Amino acid sequence: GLEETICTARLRQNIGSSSSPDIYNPEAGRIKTVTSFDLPALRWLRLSAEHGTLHRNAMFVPHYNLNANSAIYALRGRARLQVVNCNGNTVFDGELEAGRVLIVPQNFAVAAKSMSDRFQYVSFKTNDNAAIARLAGTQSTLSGVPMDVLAATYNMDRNEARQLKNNNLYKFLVPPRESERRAAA
Amino acid sequence: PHQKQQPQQNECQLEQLNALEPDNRIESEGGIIETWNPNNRQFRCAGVALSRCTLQRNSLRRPFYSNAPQEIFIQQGSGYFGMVFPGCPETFEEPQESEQRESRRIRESVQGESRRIRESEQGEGRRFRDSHQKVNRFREGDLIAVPTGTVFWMYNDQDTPVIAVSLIDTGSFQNQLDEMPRRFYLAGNQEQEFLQYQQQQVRGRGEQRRGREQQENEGGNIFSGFKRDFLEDALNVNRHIVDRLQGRNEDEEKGAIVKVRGGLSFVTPPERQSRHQGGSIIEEDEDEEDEWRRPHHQKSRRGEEEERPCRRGQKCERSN
Repeated sequence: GLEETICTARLRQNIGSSSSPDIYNPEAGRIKTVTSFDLPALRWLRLSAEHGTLHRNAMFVPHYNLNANSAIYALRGRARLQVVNCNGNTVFDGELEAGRVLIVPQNFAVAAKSMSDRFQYVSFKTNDNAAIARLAGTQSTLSGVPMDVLAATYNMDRNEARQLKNNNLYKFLVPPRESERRAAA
Repeated sequence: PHQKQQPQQNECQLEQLNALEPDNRIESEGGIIETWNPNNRQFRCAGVALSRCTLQRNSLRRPFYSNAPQEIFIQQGSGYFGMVFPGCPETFEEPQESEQRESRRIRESVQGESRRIRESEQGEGRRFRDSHQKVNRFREGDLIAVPTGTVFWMYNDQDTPVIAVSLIDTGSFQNQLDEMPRRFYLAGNQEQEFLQYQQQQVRGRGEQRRGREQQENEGGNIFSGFKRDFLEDALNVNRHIVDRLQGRNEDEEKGAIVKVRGGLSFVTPPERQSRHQGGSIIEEDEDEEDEWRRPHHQKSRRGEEEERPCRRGQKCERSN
């Protein structure tokens, strides 16, 4: 029965020009992921991928890969990326421009801000169901912690902890600030 | 399909085993963390790392996540813990003040602190209704399962110090880094407990210069490596809050476990009482699922009392 399973398996899925991104904000950009749910063949390979486009000065919030290493390859434009290790050290703070790749190990925190009108990347991930945890924005790790626990953790008052939990209304992609948008225009 | 990482060749060629004590101790304001050297061959063979955390009364272990799954056993004491699962909603919501009869808010009453909190709340006009992910109670004998990369915190609200022994399964397929256990703290600027072993390993490889550099930079949290402007943009908060987040404030020498003045306040269901039955204690706060699975004593045809599991769909004599 091999010919009914492996030989005819679907091995292709377009993510580069998808009209149905998984994450979309018209002011910030879009992200499309392909996992073994979308393309079952990836289960054998235990790999997945993500394609993203960020508008100028838009930001992908600080996050980490829970269960995968990733290789971010820049396709177009350039962006400023920062990566932090478990000791809180900056292990990368620089530009990633088209044609270059950056390896981000599992659990290292990473954030990106586009410096071009359109920064495009593809990120290869070493798990067929790679998942990320966000460190900022709604439903992030910070907003899942009780306010008092945050206040005690960071030695701040409740009002500051409330701001920390709620000020950013975006989940993944943060559009540029009004001042940055005006300057770009 | 997911296989455990195999130990390196000859790692398990052990001629003698030893009972090991922790060989490193890091003191914090609210407790201590002791670790066993994960570079020891016995640990390397098993692909695990071990640590023991002692939390004093009113102390909080600041949130962190690890590069491998963990099991935490509560050797002593009781308290609260929380885990933040990425993408999951905040299902514990504070009610309006008038609706608070059903929920329980824990707060140790220290007058000065309570007054300060009330004042700041009045300043906001009305109290902000917090919501967060599930908070759980733990007690002596509990085993807590912490998935890879999941943020975990714990708090001791009782007089007895909490002692928690935790095993990190660095050999798990979920760990895609090397076999070294790593804690990623979300707060503070303390040394993470397994850092010195990483440095030992680096030095062992003759990479002394890199090891020295690493030592100079040690002691930050996952936010402290980002530039301030990045975090200001990402969180939409001012520089002062970002400084707190990065552990830049002057009094930030408290370590991974901090004392909480005035206690913590968050929503959690009221605790149910344990009841005694036939000399044994039955906890009433077990899951409904467990209640279904608990064997019920029934009389057999021969008149003997038999222990039979009560399954879903079956008619069993049981409480509602």
